[in-house]
Amino acid sequence: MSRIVGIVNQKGGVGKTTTAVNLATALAAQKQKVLLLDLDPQGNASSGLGVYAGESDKTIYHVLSRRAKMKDVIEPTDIDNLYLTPANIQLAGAEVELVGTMSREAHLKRALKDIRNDFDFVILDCPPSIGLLTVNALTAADGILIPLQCEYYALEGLAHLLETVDLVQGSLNPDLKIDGLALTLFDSRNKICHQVMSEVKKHFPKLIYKSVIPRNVRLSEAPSHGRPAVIYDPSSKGAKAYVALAKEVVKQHGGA
Amino acid sequence: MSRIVGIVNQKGGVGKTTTAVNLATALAAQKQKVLLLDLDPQGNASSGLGVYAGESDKTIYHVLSRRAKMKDVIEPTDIDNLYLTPANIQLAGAEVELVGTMSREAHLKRALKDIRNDFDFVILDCPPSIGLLTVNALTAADGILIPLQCEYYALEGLAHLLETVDLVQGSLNPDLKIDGLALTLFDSRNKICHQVMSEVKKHFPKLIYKSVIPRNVRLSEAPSHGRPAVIYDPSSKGAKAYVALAKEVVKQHGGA
Ligand SMILES: Nc1ncnc2c1ncn2[C@@H]1O[C@H](COP(=O)(O)OP(=O)(O)OP(=O)(O)O)[C@@H](O)[C@H]1O
Ligand SMILES: Nc1ncnc2c1ncn2[C@@H]1O[C@H](COP(=O)(O)OP(=O)(O)OP(=O)(O)O)[C@@H](O)[C@H]1O
Ligand SMILES: [Mg+2]
Ligand SMILES: [Mg+2]
Repeated sequence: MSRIVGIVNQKGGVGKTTTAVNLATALAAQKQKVLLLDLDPQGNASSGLGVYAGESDKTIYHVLSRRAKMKDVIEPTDIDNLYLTPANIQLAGAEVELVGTMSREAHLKRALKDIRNDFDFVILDCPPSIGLLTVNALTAADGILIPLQCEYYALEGLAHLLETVDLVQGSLNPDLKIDGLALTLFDSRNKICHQVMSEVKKHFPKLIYKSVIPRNVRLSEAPSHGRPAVIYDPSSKGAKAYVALAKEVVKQHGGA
Repeated sequence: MSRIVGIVNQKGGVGKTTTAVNLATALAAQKQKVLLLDLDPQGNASSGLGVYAGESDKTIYHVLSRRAKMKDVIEPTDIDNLYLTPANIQLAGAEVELVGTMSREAHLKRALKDIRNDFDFVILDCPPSIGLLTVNALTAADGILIPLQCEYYALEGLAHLLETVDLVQGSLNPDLKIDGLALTLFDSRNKICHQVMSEVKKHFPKLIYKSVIPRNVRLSEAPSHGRPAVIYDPSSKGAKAYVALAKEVVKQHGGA
């Protein structure tokens, strides 16, 4: 039961990295062997685990530009069952460098083929755009989990994201599924949040995960300590919501 | 006193669009003639003013791909002194299409040459990445205003943004200035906000605008009504902060 899940949304700041880091960690705590793969040149998923890949370190950039194999860039973390493939700013070069290559959308898919069965889950943290890095993720993934901030601009972007998924399903990756939508940064005092939630429930009733991630300050504090919130403060509302989401994800894919 | 100001930060969701839309509107209210130019394929600055450019409408995409002139895509809005150049998802194609063209970073600079003196300010809303669209903005701009969310990941990205600005100043646009940093989404109850604010004050004391933009729900409600918050709810804390920021910006550039 190896599943590659892309955490995708081209809208910025909706909780993609926070979801990728905390979901991956919570899945690892449920005895799933997990690889968190940072596909964003910002390298936030890496620093969210306290890892800063230097200029001379091998990262996913080297794999995409065929200068390294996937097994060279998979590192264990100090968290049981959780492994990381880091990224740093060098990855920003890949968008331009890959444009002219053959089958430029499938570099990641090919790279993951050899190692995917070593893990129960491979979680891909994507950048806030639908450029070549995100398209590589959509081509390599079995499913995508869409973090959706309960705000107007974020809702606006959803329709466009779903069109892109459609295009990818029609050509690059016919088996790509939408695993679900996770409502993030939910502030129950803000009426926009309730409006967005009811809109999404109306249009995509079967796609929404039950676990709603609340706006919770411990989630934004954790990265400055290089720890996922589910470890930094497991009793916080944010951490508990990600643990619950991980349980839903495991159940959804036939796990224990 | 025509000034082209890029609203730039590759970190997602830090308030670029909210700053571009409300600053542009507040400048227009202070008798400045302003063009708000949407350079993000998400088209949020356009929809923030209630404008939805359709497939058949001319947008900044057509100007960058040399199928239209700048004067064809400048529309008046129902707000005095405020004009808009809209964007829509077609603009996403420009990143790939421009890569192989001559002097690909300077398309926007060339396009703005003819019209820049018709305005006191041209405000560029940029996407959350440092791809070709943002590099075009950095090449065309006289100055950049960096919205900085008071969060850890956003602070991490600042160093990389400043390196990019350095590179652009060294080659594509030697006259590019950093007009300032505007602290956004500031929540005085959140200790991270205070930590980030003191970090930034320590490292960039001369660059920070005095007006700090608070987290204010009216700012996130306004886009769903297609109005800038400074018009939707001028008495709100968020709107007042943008009016104060606009006063600082006018003063900074020798205006009344
Ligand atoms: N539920 C939450 N409660 C409080 N803060 C949160 C929550 N989720 C994310 N954050 C904070 O909000 C900011 C944006 O989240 P994050 O960086 O995970 O989003 P992103 O979609 O990965 O952004 P980007 O588009 O730049 O990749 C971060 O500073 C993060 O710490
Ligand atoms: N000061 C504020 N108070 C409350 N909400 C805000 C504030 N500034 C922005 N927002 C909301 O936060 C979200 C992110 O802001 P915005 O879209 O302006 O950021 P951005 O940097 O333009 O994002 P992107 O990186 O996707 O372009 C939006 O939903 C917006 O309505
Ligand atoms: Mg991220
Ligand atoms: Mg924006």
